[in-house]
Amino acid sequence: WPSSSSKDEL
Amino acid sequence: MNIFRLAGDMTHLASVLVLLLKIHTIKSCAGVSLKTQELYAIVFATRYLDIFTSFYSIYNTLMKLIFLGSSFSIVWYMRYHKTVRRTYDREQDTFRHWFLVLPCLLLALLIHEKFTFLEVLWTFSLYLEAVAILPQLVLLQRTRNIDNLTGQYVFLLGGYRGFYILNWIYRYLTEPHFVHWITWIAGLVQTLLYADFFYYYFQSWKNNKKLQLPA
Repeated sequence: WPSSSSKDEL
Repeated sequence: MNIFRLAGDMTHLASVLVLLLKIHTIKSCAGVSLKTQELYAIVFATRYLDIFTSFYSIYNTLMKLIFLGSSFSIVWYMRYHKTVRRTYDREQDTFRHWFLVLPCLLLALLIHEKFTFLEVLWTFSLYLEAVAILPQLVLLQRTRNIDNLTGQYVFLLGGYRGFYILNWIYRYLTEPHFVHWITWIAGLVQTLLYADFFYYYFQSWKNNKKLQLPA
């Protein structure tokens, strides 16, 4: 499933 | 963005500003581990590689630039600034931090979400950040007198990841499919490493005594 990314975190 | 993540970012920013304030105003880095600062510079350099390729928000990019700029300038101050470098206790700060880098890199090559260059380096930065504080904690146990600013720096640095754990719980509960075991476990290990520091920090704060870690 499309896992909502945590790349928007610092 | 949620209040926990904002609190975490602000706490993290405060920790960096406290350290820069200490080094820039009293021109001293006594009690500060250069090894930890170098590890953090590597953490940010490998974590924020996507700063040029993906844009989330002005806030996100601005904070990345602040963390990159501050961590590298702290390393520069401690290595090359003529006055500050003299206050660095080289003999006490002897943690072999390169022994932390390699296992984190190997682990990132083994356990990651996607096997791409950026993703492996990003995962490496998560693992490295979890252990980056170790040289600093070892140094604090060796140098008996921990000055307030250094104690506050470590306290804020440990607190920010604790707020991030609340942020991950919040996002897990509110966003479908927000599951990131690697980030969660690394963040938990990171926060647990501060557990005994937090205990002694609160003890010293409660009894209004100087912060002293047991040798």
